[in-house]
Amino acid sequence: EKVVVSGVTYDKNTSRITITEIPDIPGMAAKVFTPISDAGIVVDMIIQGSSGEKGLANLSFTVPKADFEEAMKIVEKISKEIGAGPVHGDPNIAKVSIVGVGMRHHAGVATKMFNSLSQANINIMMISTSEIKISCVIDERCTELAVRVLHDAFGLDKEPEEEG
Amino acid sequence: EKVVVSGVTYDKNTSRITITEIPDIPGMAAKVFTPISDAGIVVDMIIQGSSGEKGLANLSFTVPKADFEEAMKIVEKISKEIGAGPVHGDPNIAKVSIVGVGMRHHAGVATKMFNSLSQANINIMMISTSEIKISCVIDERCTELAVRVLHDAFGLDKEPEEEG
Ligand SMILES: C[C@@H](O)[C@H](N)C(=O)O
Ligand SMILES: C[C@@H](O)[C@H](N)C(=O)O
Repeated sequence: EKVVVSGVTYDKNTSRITITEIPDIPGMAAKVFTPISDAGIVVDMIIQGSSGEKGLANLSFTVPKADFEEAMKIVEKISKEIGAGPVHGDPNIAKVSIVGVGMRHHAGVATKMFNSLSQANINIMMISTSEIKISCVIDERCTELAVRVLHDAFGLDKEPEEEG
Repeated sequence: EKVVVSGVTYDKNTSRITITEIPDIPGMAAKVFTPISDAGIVVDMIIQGSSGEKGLANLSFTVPKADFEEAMKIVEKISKEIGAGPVHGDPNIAKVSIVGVGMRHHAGVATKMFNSLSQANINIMMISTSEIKISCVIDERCTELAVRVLHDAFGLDKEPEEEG
């Protein structure tokens, strides 16, 4: 499978919420997201890496900037109910992604993306991958620079597209 | 956009590695993954949620079971070089995913998946989402049960497919 990174996309209309020190037992993720979906808030990325500390997990997710305050309130209430820890949020983020086919079978594509962001001194706050897309959350002020360096790194000519 | 969850897939040939307490500065993700891709190890999921502690981040990723030992050795060496913390690994995991279109615009799909795993008392160790797929890492012994409850929850008739 030849790797074809066909484009770079970005989304500035996003914000991040992280709920920390969640008891790592069945049912907690459902408890966090049920009130979010009941409120009709559309969630883009949901990320849980396995955490280092025994028995506790962090859950991060992204919502449109307009829903940030409401989602923060919901999650702070839930955190108390389920005995989790502090809730952190950051509305000043953007997501930049490279899209293409066959990326999963090539470990080098993600490394190339991380390398090019690092050379531009852009800090990566969140990472999420799928077969057709690798996304990094960065400081919103770095969006244009990130899109340009990714464009160059992958030799793309076309104008980057903003995600819908 | 109507949500159409069209299938459930699973992958038992996977293992998880987490490197904790990484200095959250530009360049660290590139330092972790360069030797992995140089060794030709194919990485499936890469997950970085934003961590709670100031200035430190955890990075988790999955590799085929056959590459687990080698990847653990590489990452333990890197962790020392970049001043990160302990490395945790778990080769006894599986990934279960629901696939479909239009999922991103419906917050309820992920919640429904988490709810059905929780009712079967299956603990979710990692979560990663994209527009067409929501993946959960679970204990490998729960794979068949997870596939069955997800099948039922989303009213799917077809046999689940194993990921290639
Ligand atoms: C943290 C959360 O994912 C928990 N492990 C659950 O299964 O719901
Ligand atoms: C943790 C790691 O992602 C770091 N923030 C980087 O940009 O490389």
